[in-house]
Amino acid sequence: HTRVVAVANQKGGVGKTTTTVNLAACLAEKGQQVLLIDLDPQANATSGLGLPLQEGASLYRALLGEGSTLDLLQPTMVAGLDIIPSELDLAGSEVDVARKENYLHCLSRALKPLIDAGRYHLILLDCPPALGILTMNALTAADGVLIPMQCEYYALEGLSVMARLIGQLRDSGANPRLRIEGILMTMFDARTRLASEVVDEVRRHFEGTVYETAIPRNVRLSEAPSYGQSIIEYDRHSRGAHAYRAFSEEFLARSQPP
Amino acid sequence: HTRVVAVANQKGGVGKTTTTVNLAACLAEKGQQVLLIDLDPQANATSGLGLPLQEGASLYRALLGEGSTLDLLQPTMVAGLDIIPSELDLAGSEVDVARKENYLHCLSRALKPLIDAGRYHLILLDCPPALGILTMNALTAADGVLIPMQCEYYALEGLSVMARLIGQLRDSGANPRLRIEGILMTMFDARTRLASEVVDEVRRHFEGTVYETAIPRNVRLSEAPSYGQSIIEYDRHSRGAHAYRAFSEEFLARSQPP
Ligand SMILES: Nc1ncnc2c1ncn2[C@@H]1O[C@H](COP(=O)(O)OP(=O)(O)OP(=O)(O)O)[C@@H](O)[C@H]1O
Ligand SMILES: Nc1ncnc2c1ncn2[C@@H]1O[C@H](COP(=O)(O)OP(=O)(O)OP(=O)(O)O)[C@@H](O)[C@H]1O
Ligand SMILES: [Mg+2]
Ligand SMILES: [Mg+2]
Repeated sequence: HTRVVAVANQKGGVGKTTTTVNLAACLAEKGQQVLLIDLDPQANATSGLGLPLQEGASLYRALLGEGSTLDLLQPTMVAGLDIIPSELDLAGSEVDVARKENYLHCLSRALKPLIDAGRYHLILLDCPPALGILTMNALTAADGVLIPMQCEYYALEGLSVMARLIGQLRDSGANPRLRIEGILMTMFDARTRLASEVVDEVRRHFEGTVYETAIPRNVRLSEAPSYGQSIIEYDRHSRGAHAYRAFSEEFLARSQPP
Repeated sequence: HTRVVAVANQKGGVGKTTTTVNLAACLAEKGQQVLLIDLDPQANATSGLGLPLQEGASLYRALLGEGSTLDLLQPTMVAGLDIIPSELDLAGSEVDVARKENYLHCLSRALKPLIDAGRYHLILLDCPPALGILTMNALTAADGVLIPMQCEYYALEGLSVMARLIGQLRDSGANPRLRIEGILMTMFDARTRLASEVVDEVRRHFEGTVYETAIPRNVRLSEAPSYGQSIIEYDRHSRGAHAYRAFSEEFLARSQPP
């Protein structure tokens, strides 16, 4: 059974792409077959895994029902990790998708042949920093939402907005199975009082959904993308690599059916 | 004469809101009359200046030609700094605005009575992390674009996209006077090699548009918003306050007609 998890948070710069790329790489290292779909027109996950921007390579046409997602799969440098890259034109797809019948389900319709083929254990969706059409499609197609959350005040404010939206999508019937997969604290700097205050606040409000693992601020994580590598290829013994490996174990333990 | 400057970058978390709030406060401290307009549905600038979220307080209806922006002005705790706050509904305005005639000019039409009244030296527009309808309206209404830029690899990739877009808006006639006001390096951590490499790269590509002042990473800047204060109220002698004061002087020197 292929699970679909959206990595989403409308707050910008909280570590969505860094988490999608490194979780995918750590799971592939453990033998999971993973597909990463870059739904952000910025295409950071695409370049973070060393792929060039190619016109027509993204999900754009498949979202409109043209062509098949099975033809868009590309390998990455990481064994067991494939990608459907993004491109700039993906930004333009929002207008076209909005005009479609049942437009919230464009992505789940496009993913159906992939899920039926059963090639992957997991499909991870990297979302742009907005609650626009692409993110809404991702939330409608997903089994769960992984919410990376920077240990900062501004990031705290958006969390309740996201939680309310997930509840609305579930209760309205757009996606009855949608739930919060978990909240991952990122860029945690143990030296600052603010970081610990924010973590306490989140754990209090969202009891039981915050992962035990917190990702520390580690410059190696922000250097790796400039080499087109995940953290486990770039610097496998860094604090960032240890943290994402520990997180991937917690992620697996939580998402496996008991 | 009232100048309009959009603070924009589609990359998330680069310091757009932090720059808008603290530049506005530093300029007000120097005696400039400043209006900050929060165009981001996340409403971070609104809460960062200590205002509550109020339904109907945002620019939503004025963007659609209903009511006047002059009725939306609110004072802040900073003398000389007024705000038009954001609200969650602002996200919904994008669909309504898109249906309007000449939809890119909805904001410049709404700002006209404000500019004609001549109450402010400067109007600053805090933009969401996307190149959607709200940001496009801000770019069409602005005299210049201030681009905050994190000293990170992913942030580098988006810069050329933004520069290209500005050129297109100017050359297409949507906004013939639009230019890059300047590029401000933010969250600069002198201890990392990556930060200096990114700064060198940006200075090479965008010669002459990068401000001399770089804003250092300083935890006091991320603490201030949780008290609803700008950095000069929260901790006027912090490195963050010194950096934004120095930047505001450079900003003024550059934007005054010779
Ligand atoms: N734990 C970390 N330590 C240090 N730097 C990090 C960490 N996680 C992410 N970064 C860096 O912080 C920046 C923001 O992270 P990233 O781009 O992954 O966030 P995002 O949520 O995907 O952003 P956007 O909202 O633009 O999509 C990037 O430059 C990234 O390299
Ligand atoms: N120089 C700095 N030093 C330390 N922290 C900073 C600095 N500038 C901004 N921050 C913090 O980094 C985070 C991102 O900054 P901010 O929210 O201003 O970026 P933004 O570009 O407005 O984000 P978005 O794309 O979501 O609108 C915030 O939590 C902010 O408090
Ligand atoms: Mg991203
Ligand atoms: Mg912001």
